Amino acid sequence: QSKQTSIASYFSKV
Amino acid sequence: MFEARLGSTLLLKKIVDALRDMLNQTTLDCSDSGIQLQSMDNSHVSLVALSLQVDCFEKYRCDKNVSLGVDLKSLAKVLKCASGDDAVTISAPDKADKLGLSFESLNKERFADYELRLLNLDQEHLGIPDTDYSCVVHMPATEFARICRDMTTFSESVTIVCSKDSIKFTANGEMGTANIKLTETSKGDVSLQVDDPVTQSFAGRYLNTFTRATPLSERVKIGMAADVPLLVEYPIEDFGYIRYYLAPKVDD
Repeated sequence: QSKQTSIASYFSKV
Repeated sequence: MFEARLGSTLLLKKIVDALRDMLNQTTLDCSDSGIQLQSMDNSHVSLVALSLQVDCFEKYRCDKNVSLGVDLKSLAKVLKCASGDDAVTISAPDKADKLGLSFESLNKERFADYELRLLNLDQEHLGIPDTDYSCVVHMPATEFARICRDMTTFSESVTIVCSKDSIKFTANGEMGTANIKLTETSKGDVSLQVDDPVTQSFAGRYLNTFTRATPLSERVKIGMAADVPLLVEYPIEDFGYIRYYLAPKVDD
């Protein structure tokens, strides 16, 4: 079973 | 004052079509280096980044950085009023609450002006680092679109296995299994540069959404590396790009 990750967790906020 | 003239409305139509299945509203960030856009989809799984450099435009003027919030459905409706071969000028004065769109026919005998209400959007920006993708694959954009369409017939989840000599797409669902493998072609329309093999799984419906950009470019570039989002990039003529980033699925 795989789970979808969020794109925001890979890129930092600027 | 911001003013930018594109020789072809068709290009703008294609750009809006490439965005509007993913986004309802977005902000165009205009500066003296061109127009940029960055938005996540509503579920924050994918991100799209658009760049149109000044050289894209027949005329370009941006006295002061301006962010223009637009509703893409409304913009698409305005663009429907124009011919693909019309020239289009988009404009906004400083502190604008409306975006101006002027269309001029090829024979310069018909001029149409529209105003589109701008939106005050509170958009967060993410810093996208320069990534060395250990797998970089180029292929015809229509081939990638066809693969994504075929994969999602089988399963919601698509696994991409990129190795030294091939890129393989797999979808495994109730109906059965689909596998499509591409190797480098002798005529060079599929090319692979692989330093380290990568296997990742993605939600197929996002991949399908990205392929709305297919009319913008003959070629698509796919970048993959361990533990980073997938990159799907469509060049826009010689002066811009639309890049989609998709977060991978991870084992629970």
